[in-house]
Amino acid sequence: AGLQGRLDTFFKPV
Amino acid sequence: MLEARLLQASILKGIVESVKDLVREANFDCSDSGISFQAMDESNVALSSFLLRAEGFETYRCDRNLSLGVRFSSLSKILKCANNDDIVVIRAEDDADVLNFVFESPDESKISEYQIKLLDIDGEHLSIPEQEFDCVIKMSSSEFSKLCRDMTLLGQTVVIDAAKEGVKFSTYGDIGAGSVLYKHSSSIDDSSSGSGGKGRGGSGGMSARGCSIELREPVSLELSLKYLNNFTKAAPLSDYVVISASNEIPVMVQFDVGDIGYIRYYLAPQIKD
Repeated sequence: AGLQGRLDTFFKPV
Repeated sequence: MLEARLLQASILKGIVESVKDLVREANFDCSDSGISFQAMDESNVALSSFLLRAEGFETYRCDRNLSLGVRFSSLSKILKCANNDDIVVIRAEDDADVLNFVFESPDESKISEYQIKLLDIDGEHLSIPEQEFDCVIKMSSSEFSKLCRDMTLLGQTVVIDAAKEGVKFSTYGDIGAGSVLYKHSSSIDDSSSGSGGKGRGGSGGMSARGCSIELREPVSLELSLKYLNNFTKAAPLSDYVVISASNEIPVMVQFDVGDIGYIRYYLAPQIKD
């Protein structure tokens, strides 16, 4: 299994 | 002020139950178009969101935009006091520090009133880009729940491989490996009765094991089963689930909630070493 990705690398705060 | 009257408490109970293990507290954003919410889990891996449209309520009034900070464990406790078929009225005054709930039995013989204290939450709002996904999978929500449960018996992650032949979910772990292949089935929207069994009533006459697959590009994505299992807590709200995926970006898992709205989760994929 790979490493768990994080959402904040895809979605940025408004 | 906000005043929203919902005919079925079960909808609100179901939504809170499907989010409370992922998010501790968050703002409910209320506007004249409805009530929405968006929050990430503490490890920034999964985002939960929902929308309840104003038109989906029996009556709905929101004079100005309100951000109501709620703790899900408190909300869950209060909503346990409502019966599934109770009518719920949600009410908040402008600048109030409490959220009021009235539960009315369908025959109007019992009226309960509860309130929870609101929190001041400085939650950040994330911008989620509108995107077309390369693969959109639609299947019955109970089948998706079983699939995630079954995969969890073997492994901690599942690989979704979507190709022309169908979509394959596979996992492996200490005791061995397993995979389930779904071929594209048009019967998913077929309301006629067939040998494949039916969904749990409701609209659409969902085939129990049918799976509709729209594919633009082959997709291969590895996802955490712990989070997917959490998402399946929304399965009682909807006959079917829609999984939208592209390579190397978060997957979107959506459960439509009747005509009133939806609950939507995003999950960051595993990164290949």
